[in-house]
Amino acid sequence: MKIWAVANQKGGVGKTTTAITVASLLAKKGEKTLLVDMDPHGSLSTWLGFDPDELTDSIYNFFQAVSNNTPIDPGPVVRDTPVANLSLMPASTALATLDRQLAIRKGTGLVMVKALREVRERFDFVLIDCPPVLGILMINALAACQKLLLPVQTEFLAQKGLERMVKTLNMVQRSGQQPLPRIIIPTMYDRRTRASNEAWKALREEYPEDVWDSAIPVDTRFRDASKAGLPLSVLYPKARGVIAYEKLLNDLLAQEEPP
Amino acid sequence: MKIWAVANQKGGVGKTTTAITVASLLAKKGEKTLLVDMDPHGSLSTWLGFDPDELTDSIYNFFQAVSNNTPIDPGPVVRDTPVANLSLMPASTALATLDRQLAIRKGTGLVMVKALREVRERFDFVLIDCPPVLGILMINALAACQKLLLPVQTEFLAQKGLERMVKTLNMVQRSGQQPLPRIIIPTMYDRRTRASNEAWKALREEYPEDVWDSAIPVDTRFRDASKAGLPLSVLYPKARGVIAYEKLLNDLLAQEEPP
Ligand SMILES: Nc1ncnc2c1ncn2[C@@H]1O[C@H](COP(=O)(O)OP(=O)(O)OP(=O)(O)O)[C@@H](O)[C@H]1O
Ligand SMILES: Nc1ncnc2c1ncn2[C@@H]1O[C@H](COP(=O)(O)OP(=O)(O)OP(=O)(O)O)[C@@H](O)[C@H]1O
Ligand SMILES: [Mg+2]
Ligand SMILES: [Mg+2]
Repeated sequence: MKIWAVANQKGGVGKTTTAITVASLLAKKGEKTLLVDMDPHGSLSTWLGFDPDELTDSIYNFFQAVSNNTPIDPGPVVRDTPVANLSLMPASTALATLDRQLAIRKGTGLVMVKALREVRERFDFVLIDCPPVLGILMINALAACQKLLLPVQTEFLAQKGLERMVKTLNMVQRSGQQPLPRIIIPTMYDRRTRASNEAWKALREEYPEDVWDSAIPVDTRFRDASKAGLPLSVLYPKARGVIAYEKLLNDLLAQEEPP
Repeated sequence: MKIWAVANQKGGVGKTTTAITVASLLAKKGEKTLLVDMDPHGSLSTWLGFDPDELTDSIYNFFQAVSNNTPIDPGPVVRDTPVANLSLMPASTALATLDRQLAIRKGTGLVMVKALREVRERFDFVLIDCPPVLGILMINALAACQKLLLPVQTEFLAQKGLERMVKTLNMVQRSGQQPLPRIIIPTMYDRRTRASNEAWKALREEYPEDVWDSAIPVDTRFRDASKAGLPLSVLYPKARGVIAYEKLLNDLLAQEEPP
């Protein structure tokens, strides 16, 4: 089972869009795929028709189990979605309280490692959607994943945000271990805007090892998709945003060694 | 002196863009205008050419003064910008540590009220750019302002974020006082996308009292502006994004009672 996390401390850069689109394309290839929503705002869960304010079972269950010393049971948390081969562990707004409650207990950084171990026979791929802040939830996602996808808007202000994210990663990096493989994904690229071209060029110059060699273009149909409660790859399979994510996924799969 | 804060817990919705554009249009009308960057990520400061990682004087000075019980001195913090009549109190990344340090001391919610009182003879308008999380900095901004500008992207997922923001405001609302006047500003409106139209309609239906009767259209030239280190109103005064913000400002000024 491959576990990829999608993260960036800057808000609104396309994390949720990247997670749902890549996961839906894996599901379309016949891979059993699990999406995990670790953002208390629950955009991913909302996109797929779940209400983070109302849910009784969510990934919050796992954190409660660890602090109550009871077994982790993914059963009631894993939900079907409208897409074949695609399941979801939704978020609930209760997750927002975690940073205040659990910070001091041992082992709270490994809750998701344990929860995902329970489902490793059922899924081929896991995509984790992260919140835009560094806290218990992001730490759990970084600990559980084997690869990190970093969407970055192709604009000047977002570059500063990426610098800070990379510094954070180096800080959180488990000392002594291999650095987490990561790929920087330029998003919302608009070839008509000079600033977008310059930002993409600057990313390639500053992070030559980590930046993907293409970019996800601006495609306002992503908004239609979240309104319709479906991934864009299902709503408009030939949309230019989907074609770009297909190329990204093919490049990501080519990077993976054979399982 | 009028103090307006621009806030929304959802990231990437146009808070910084709204703050800098409205402020620059006020400056253009000849009003002495102060921008305050209360986001530890410092997008506003970066946009105007300052580096939040390097600055020695920032609004962080005020929080230090309050915890050390020394007088608040705005002198070294207020900086000139490339725009006439427009000054800035920049952010520094040190602000990110405030929530962990100060939460328990009395009076930390009123630091900005005190700091802005010191400059009330020098400025006609103050625009505060807020971070995308609820914490000490947002609490300070809400305590200091007389009106709240809430940018919301015209898309389905952002509406859920607004619901939560409004709930938070009602929670933080100082009990017994008049509710803080607020205006919801639909941003990044794209009339070609059905989802954008439906989202705008839904905002008008759900918040008939608070929603502005127009919207800020998508205008990718905002990216050129942040790259150039200037407000868009200075770089392309006739850009459609600027025209829309001019209408917003006229409507906001019409709402203000005579000072
Ligand atoms: N390639 C794209 N072209 C146009 N719009 C896009 C694109 N990718 C994402 N969007 C839109 O941008 C907005 C933000 O995207 P998304 O919610 O995926 O970002 P995020 O990083 O997950 O945000 P948050 O930090 O709030 O979790 C959404 O309205 C989405 O529809
Ligand atoms: N009307 C608009 N049309 C097109 N792009 C816009 C518009 N307003 C803002 N943007 C772009 O959207 C991105 C996010 O805007 P901005 O930084 O103002 O949002 P924010 O809410 O302040 O984000 P954060 O939560 O990170 O502080 C920027 O790239 C900006 O240039
Ligand atoms: Mg998201
Ligand atoms: Mg901002």
